[in-house]
Amino acid sequence: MIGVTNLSRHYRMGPTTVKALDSVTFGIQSGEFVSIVGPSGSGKTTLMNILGCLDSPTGGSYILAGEETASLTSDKRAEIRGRRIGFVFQNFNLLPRENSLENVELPMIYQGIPSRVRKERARDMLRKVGLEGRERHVPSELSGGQRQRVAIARALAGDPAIILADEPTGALDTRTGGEIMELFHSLNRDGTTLILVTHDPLIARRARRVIQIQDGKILADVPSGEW
Amino acid sequence: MIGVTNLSRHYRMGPTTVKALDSVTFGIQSGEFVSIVGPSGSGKTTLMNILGCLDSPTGGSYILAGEETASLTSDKRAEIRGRRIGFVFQNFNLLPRENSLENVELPMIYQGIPSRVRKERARDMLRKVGLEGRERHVPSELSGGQRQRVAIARALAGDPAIILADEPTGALDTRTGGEIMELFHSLNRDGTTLILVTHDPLIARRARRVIQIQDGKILADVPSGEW
Ligand SMILES: Nc1ncnc2c1ncn2[C@@H]1O[C@H](COP(=O)(O)OP(=O)(O)OP(=O)(O)O)[C@@H](O)[C@H]1O
Ligand SMILES: Nc1ncnc2c1ncn2[C@@H]1O[C@H](COP(=O)(O)OP(=O)(O)OP(=O)(O)O)[C@@H](O)[C@H]1O
Ligand SMILES: [Mg+2]
Ligand SMILES: [Mg+2]
Repeated sequence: MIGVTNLSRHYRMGPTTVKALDSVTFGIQSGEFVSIVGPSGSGKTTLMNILGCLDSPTGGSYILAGEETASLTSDKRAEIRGRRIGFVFQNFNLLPRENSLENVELPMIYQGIPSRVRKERARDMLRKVGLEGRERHVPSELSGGQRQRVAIARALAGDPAIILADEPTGALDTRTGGEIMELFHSLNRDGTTLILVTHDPLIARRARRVIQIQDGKILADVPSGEW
Repeated sequence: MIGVTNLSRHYRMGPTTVKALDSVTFGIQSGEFVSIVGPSGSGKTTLMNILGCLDSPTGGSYILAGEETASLTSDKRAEIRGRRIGFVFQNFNLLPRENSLENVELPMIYQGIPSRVRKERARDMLRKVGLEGRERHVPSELSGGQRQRVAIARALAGDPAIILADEPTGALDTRTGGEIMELFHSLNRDGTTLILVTHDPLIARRARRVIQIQDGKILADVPSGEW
């Protein structure tokens, strides 16, 4: 389903080049649950942005469901992002003037889902992440962990084939984080591919496989029991 | 140094009132190291914003260094924020068009510190949080954990009497988070008052005292060994 070969992402800053990703290679099958771990600044978000078709590599190849993403039109990439992938961003990226319900509905609007069904699914997903009673709050009227949970609900409400979650429990207490992980696990049991960046070793170990990143390179790619 | 009595913060939303803080009472002495813990949405950031003179309570009193903050002019509150308090925000609040060095210098500009000294201190603090080589990056060119560390460096560079840190290791891997905690600990040993919101029980326990918050109320206020 996902095939990454010699993938690189470089940033030129004057005379220096920052190698955020430096020739990484791996594959992920449909339905897998993979954790991506590594120190701050090691390249995890850079990798997630390329996997989510939000950014293009400067070198190498990314094949998604049989298609080389480099050759896709920007419309086609937008469609993949809208329909196949649910993305939980590290900094949430909520629309500041829309309330929780409207933020969660957004991907489903792009999928052409009718309004009544969208609102019902959005309400349901907000309830599942513990945000009943916060539907009408805009992001500035929510706590940090509540904003994170709106971002999670938004990624899940459209029932995507692949979930890319960039530190989805970073702003949550242990108990709320555990409830979110249960939600992710049940979706994965139903066949959703789950790729999760985390700093929390306890969360990383609950995946079946761990990819360890450092300085833009893959340090290890092992079953979670061996990590 | 800090005396909070029946402190409340309510938000009216149409017919409902959200009691983000509901009559909390406690004192913190100069030089203490206190952790504030509690579930997502329990009122921690709301409390920190009042302690940092960024927000006013709707009820009760907050006495800081002998002065009732409610009676301070807004100039006086700005001066306290600029000179006495170093605040690490949960969502960082960096200036998007300024690079790391400029962001860290900002509080020292308000303190009237000359440019050469500011730059030297800013560079030194960025090095202490592991961001050497990232001085010229603006926030969009930094990872999540790097932005968090710029926010930390900014709070510390002005050598404040009180550090208010709202989940300062939330975006950091265990090792980098540990280095940041060492930095906080050494400042506390030198006499800086440290009030730290955290979701991480391991970090909470390293404080001498833990205040546990739930639904805007204090559930417990105990030595960390008993928590
Ligand atoms: N636009 C950019 N220009 C220059 N350097 C960049 C840019 N974006 C990211 N970087 C650098 O690339 C490296 C990898 O960044 P990335 O955001 O992928 O790290 P990360 O592993 O997600 O870190 P964290 O755990 O802190 O979120 C970092 O060192 C960062 O400074
Ligand atoms: N402007 C506002 N209007 C209405 N409700 C608000 C507003 N700001 C915060 N709240 C509510 O007040 C409660 C406390 O928020 P606060 O940000 O203090 O929580 P927190 O303990 O910091 O949570 P987290 O751990 O998720 O960061 C939350 O339930 C939130 O929805
Ligand atoms: Mg990141
Ligand atoms: Mg908070």
